[in-house]
Amino acid sequence: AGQPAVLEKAQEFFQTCDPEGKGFIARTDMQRLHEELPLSLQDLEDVFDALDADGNGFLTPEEFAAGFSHFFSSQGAL
Amino acid sequence: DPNMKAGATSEGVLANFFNSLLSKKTGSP
Repeated sequence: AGQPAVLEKAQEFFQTCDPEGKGFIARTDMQRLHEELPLSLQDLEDVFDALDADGNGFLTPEEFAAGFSHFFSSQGAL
Repeated sequence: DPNMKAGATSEGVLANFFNSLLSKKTGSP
């Protein structure tokens, strides 16, 4: 975390997953992306579990941003 | 190490997920 552009993107993607602006992403929100993204429901479950660091069943913006930052640093993107 | 394998798998699926989001955003402005 730390790079403003990465955090901005993370926030944008968080809103894609949470269009109602609840402030968190539930497992059902993630499964809804099945219609928009070329990922299977199982893939989306795995994504949710990977991002849900504390395993409470809700993704906070912080957890989402942490996962996204990790992805970016491991990809060497930006 | 099963944990290492699980970590590698989730990295792959996360990469897939975020890449899909990226291409969705850039693909349909």
